[in-house]
Amino acid sequence: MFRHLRLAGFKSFADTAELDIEPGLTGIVGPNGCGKSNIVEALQWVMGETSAKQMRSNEMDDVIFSGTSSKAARNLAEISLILDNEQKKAPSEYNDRDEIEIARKIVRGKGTNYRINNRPARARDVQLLFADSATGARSAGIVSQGRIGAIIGAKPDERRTLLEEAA
Amino acid sequence: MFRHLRLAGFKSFADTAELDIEPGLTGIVGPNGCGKSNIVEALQWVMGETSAKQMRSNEMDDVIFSGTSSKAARNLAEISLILDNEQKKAPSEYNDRDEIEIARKIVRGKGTNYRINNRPARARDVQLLFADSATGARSAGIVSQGRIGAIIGAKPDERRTLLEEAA
Amino acid sequence: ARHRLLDSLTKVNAELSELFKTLFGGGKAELKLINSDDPLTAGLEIFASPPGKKLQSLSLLSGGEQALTGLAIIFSVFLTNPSPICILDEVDAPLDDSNVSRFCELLRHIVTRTQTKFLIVTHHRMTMSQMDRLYGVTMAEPGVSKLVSVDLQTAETLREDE
Amino acid sequence: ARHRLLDSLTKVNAELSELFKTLFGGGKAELKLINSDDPLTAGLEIFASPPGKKLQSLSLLSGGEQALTGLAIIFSVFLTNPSPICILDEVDAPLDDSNVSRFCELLRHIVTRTQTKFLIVTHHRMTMSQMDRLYGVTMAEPGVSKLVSVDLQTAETLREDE
Ligand SMILES: Nc1ncnc2c1ncn2[C@@H]1O[C@H](COP(=O)(O)OP(=O)(O)OP(=O)(O)O)[C@@H](O)[C@H]1O
Ligand SMILES: Nc1ncnc2c1ncn2[C@@H]1O[C@H](COP(=O)(O)OP(=O)(O)OP(=O)(O)O)[C@@H](O)[C@H]1O
Ligand SMILES: [Mg+2]
Ligand SMILES: [Mg+2]
Repeated sequence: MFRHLRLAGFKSFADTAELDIEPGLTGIVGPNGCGKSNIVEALQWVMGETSAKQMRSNEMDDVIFSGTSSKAARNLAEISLILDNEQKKAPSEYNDRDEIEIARKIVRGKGTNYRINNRPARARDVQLLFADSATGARSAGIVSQGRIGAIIGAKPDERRTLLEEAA
Repeated sequence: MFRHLRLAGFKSFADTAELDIEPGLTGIVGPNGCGKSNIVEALQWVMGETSAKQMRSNEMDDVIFSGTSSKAARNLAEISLILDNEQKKAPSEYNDRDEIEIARKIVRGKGTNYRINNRPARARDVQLLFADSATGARSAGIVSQGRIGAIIGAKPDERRTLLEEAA
Repeated sequence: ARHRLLDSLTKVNAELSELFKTLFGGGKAELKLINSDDPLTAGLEIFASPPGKKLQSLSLLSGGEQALTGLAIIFSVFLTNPSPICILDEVDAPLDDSNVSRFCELLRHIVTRTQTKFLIVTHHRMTMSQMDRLYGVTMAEPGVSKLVSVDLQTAETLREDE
Repeated sequence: ARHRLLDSLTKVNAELSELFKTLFGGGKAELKLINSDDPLTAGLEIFASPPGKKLQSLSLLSGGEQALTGLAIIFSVFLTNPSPICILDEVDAPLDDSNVSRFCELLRHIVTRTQTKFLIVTHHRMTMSQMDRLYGVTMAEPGVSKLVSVDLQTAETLREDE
């Protein structure tokens, strides 16, 4: 299903970065603070995450590259995720192609918008597309940094959502 | 100041264990769940820790060795800490010796008691002895597992105690 | 909805009792609904006992044992309703070497069982060496991330000269 | 009490500006009292910016950067009012290799400056190799801990066959 991720202007990725998502185990390595968790958040964001707090941010504009001492801030961030649709398991309107491209863009001060195969879509459409395949921004299979400690430390009624995910 | 720790019947240390505390850097290593953090708690406990929660326990009796599939539970835990007093910096009543021995014992269902140089003492006496040397069970210099994450994640007014420690 | 929740609890527990044994080399673990008879308002409590130890509340387990128990639960939920991708961000940080290698064996086992694609962020040398491919993230220019595909050798040096 | 608190804030910040630079190889950090004019009811906020990055709130820093910032603060408080013993329980877990070696250098520096005795619980090979002596904790009998003094060689194997 997941094939390829492209991010530009998202958090510390000022320029375009591309990641092939292949079968088996893909490791992501690098020093502290280099941007590894930002990649995990890029995937959650393009799958329809609507809470800035989940992006460790105060507001959603904070995900746009904010500049460094030598590079100017950007005003736009865009992430595109390419899914394999060879088995035509997606909702019917997308089955005209072997691939589905989900894109999400945010412009500073102007909000965010989604596109599926280059046609405008709502957050809802994108979220449903992933929910049909038992995944999504809040899926149990996406374990962000520190989440295991949070599950162990949570109160019992906060943990019930785990079971709902398995249902 | 700190010279030697002896623990018996405390948490997973069913039998007596001895640790020399020497100058410089002493590493404590071993697999997950083998008892490393229990040693840190042993030191906090003998220095007068009164909260079972700080010992990751529901009640203070939980610090007594609770048995395994092949070893019976104990009813008593005792920890002794030997301090070097060559410079006679301790309160005057303890300056008759070059060493001071602080001991704390707990008997299941019967509570805990302290001794300093084999004479009965109160928790208060033990706590004051350490407070005079800028240390103690809750000292900033004792960083239990997960404490740094807790400081970072705390609300600003919960962090003020750090400053009070430095004063 | 009640029925579905109870059903998924049974399935997750079935997976958990196997997975906990794989990760810990023995012992047992179980999830139970507590505080209410109605599953929709009840809480979920975790009971776990590593091999040779008594069943106890989570807070008495060590840091590494809690992390390994958490992993076993996440994977049990995941296997009950497998999804095409699984992303793990430094879940191996509190683990000692022997638990890291059991964790990697379990990953291999899940890949063959479900065809899931994994993205695994790690600092552990052992985990890196078990990956099928590696991406390095660098900040040659401070504050600006770049993504490069690397081999194990380069990843090692990436760790060293960071 | 107000005066003492403000005084210790100044001292801790003086230590922190040095220590942060040592641990991060540059950048700056500062503690500020917020939410009230009275230091006794105010909150303590942490501002930190790693080298080449803008000053930002703690939540934007990475896991490892937060851990390193937390360490710099703990050591600043410690150096403001040094005590005869310092105990650190797996504070190096989220750090990459180059931050682990900077952490070890700082420990050495503090030992020579204050004569403090350190007890350091760690799984990191690099940290182990920097210790003056090592104690191994084993559970040959499941659930029963034993303490043995080990050399680096044995500690390595202790990690391997755990
Ligand atoms: N009263 C007790 N009697 C017997 N065992 C106990 C008692 N209290 C705690 N334990 C055991 O001690 C173990 C935890 O030890 P500890 O937290 O020191 O491990 P650790 O070496 O720090 O591991 P990690 O590397 O995962 O942090 C638990 O498995 C628990 O079963
Ligand atoms: N909008 C933004 N613009 C520029 N940089 C950003 C933005 N948001 C976050 N960052 C930077 O990204 C860095 C954090 O990256 P990330 O959390 O991905 O690190 P990491 O590789 O996961 O590190 P660790 O190994 O410590 O977990 C921070 O230092 C932060 O300054
Ligand atoms: Mg991270
Ligand atoms: Mg521990």
